[in-house]
Amino acid sequence: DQEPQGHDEL
Amino acid sequence: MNVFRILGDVSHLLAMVILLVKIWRSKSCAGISGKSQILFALVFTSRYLDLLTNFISIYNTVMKVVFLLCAYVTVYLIYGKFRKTFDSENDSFRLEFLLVPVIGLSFLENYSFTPTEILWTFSIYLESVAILPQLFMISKTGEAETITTHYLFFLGLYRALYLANWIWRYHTENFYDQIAVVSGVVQTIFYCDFFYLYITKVLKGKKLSLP
Repeated sequence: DQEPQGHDEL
Repeated sequence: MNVFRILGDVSHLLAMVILLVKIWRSKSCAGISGKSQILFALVFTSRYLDLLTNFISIYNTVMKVVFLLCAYVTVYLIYGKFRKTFDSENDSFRLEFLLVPVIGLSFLENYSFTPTEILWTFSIYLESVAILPQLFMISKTGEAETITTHYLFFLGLYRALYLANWIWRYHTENFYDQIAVVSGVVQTIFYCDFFYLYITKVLKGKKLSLP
């Protein structure tokens, strides 16, 4: 399952 | 960015500051699990590798640096400066029981089989179990200093606030990060019995002591 690359959360 | 996430990050930072203040002022790390702090340092190290490559915002970069510093200073205080006060006998949780399944799962269940993505997944799975050595140590000694319970409260609260943040982001921007959400639920569940003791005992001015 594809998810956002480059996670923006800490 | 939403209020739940900001409150979550502040709660997380507050927890780390409370722990540093406790160790520094009491010049002791009695009752603190050094193993959990090593796991947290590992979580931040494996998660924030993109610190220099993937700029998101000033806030994001500053917080990552602060979190890494807090984690490593805490580990240094426990195993370095105040190692004589470290209760290694009661800090006996076997880390391999956590690391092996977490490493295995991060290779099996991830968003893409790339080094940075697997390390990020590893950090998410590891964070959900990183507090277990600390909770195990408290159950073994049967009690915890009040300031340590405040540390644990804000640490548990941070991920609970992140759950609210994910609900908010799902409804406002259709954002859904399954690995982070499932791990965050598991992580927060581990704190439930502590939350119960914290609210029924510590907030009533009693000392946290397990039956």
